[in-house]
Amino acid sequence: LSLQESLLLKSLGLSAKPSPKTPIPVPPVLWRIFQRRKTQPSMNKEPVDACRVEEFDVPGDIIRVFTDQGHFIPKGQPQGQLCLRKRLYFNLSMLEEDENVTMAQLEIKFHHNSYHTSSQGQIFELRLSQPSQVSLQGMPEPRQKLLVEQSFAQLHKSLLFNLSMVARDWRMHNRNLGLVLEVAVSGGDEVNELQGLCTSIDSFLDTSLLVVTLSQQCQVSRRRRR
Amino acid sequence: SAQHPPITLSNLCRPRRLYISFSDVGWENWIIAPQGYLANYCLGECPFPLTAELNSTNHAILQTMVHSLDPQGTPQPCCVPVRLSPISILYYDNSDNVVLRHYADMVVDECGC
Repeated sequence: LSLQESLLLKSLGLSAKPSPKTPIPVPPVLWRIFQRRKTQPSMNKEPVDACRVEEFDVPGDIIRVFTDQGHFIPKGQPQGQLCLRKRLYFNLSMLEEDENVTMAQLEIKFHHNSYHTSSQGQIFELRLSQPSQVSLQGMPEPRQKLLVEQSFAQLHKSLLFNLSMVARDWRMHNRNLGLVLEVAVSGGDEVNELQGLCTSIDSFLDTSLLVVTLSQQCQVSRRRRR
Repeated sequence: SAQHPPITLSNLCRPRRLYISFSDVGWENWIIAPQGYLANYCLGECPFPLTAELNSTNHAILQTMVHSLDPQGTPQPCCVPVRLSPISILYYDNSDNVVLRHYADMVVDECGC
C-alpha cells in the first residue's frame, strides 16, 4: 500500500482499503440522497454544510443502512392473534469509536400479498420491544422494554420508527441485544380464520436500520465554528 | 490528470482543472460512486496592483506593494483556495456495508491571494 494511498485513505476516515467480497445492492435511500447532492447547484454561494444531513435535518456526515441479521422466533402453539415474532439485530460494531450516532431510523416493509381479498382493510397490531437480557432456551422470557405499539392497515408503504435513543444506548453500554418485533391480527376470533389473515402479511418482511453518524473530523470543525 | 495551465497572457491566480479518477488509483472496486470528480487546484500570480476580482485580502494587497518595492526581500502573496465544496462518496466499507459519506472541502470553487 503506497504511503500516499494510506495517507489518503486515512484522510478519508478509513483505516484500510476496503475490498468488498459480497457487494450488496445500494439501498435506494442512499442512492436518492447521493443523486440529490450530486445535482445540487454547486455554484450557489451558500456553502453546503458537509456535516449536516439535510434530508433528515440532523448533524452528520456518514450515513449507513444496516441489514437485519435477526431471525424469526418460533411462535410455539398458535397464540391467538399472533402472526409473527422476529428478533431484529443490526450489527453497529463497525462504527468507528469516535463516531457519534445522531439518528437511527428503523424501516419495516411488509411485502403484502395484496391479492388476498380476505384481508383488504385488515388492521394489524405491531409491537416493538427491547430485551433487557439474553433469553435462554427453556427459561422464562426476560423482561422487555416496550418501545412501540401501534396498529396499521395493509399499505404499500414502509413503517418508519425513530430509534436514535436505542442506537445510542447500544453504543453507550456496548450491549446490543437487538429488538423483538411482533405482529398480530387485530379483531377476528376463530383461530383458523386468524391464521388465514396472517398469511396476507406474507412470509417476507424486510427491515433495515438507517444510521447517521458524525465523524471526529466534523465534531472538531463544529467545535471550531461554535 | 492536471492539464498544464494554458500559455495565456493572464497567468493570474485562478482555479485550474484537475480531474481525480478513482480508477486511476485502483479504487473502483470499493468506491461505488462517483467514479471520479473535478477537484481543481489554484495556480497563478498575485501581481501588483491586485485587482478586485482576485479575491485578495488587505494583507495581500499590502504584501504585493512591498514585493514590488523589494522583490528579493518579500515574496508575492500565494494563490490559494478561498471557496471549497464538499462531495459525497458512496462506498463499501470493510464489512461490505454501503456507506454514504460527505467529505468537506474536496472541490476548489474559487481561488484568491
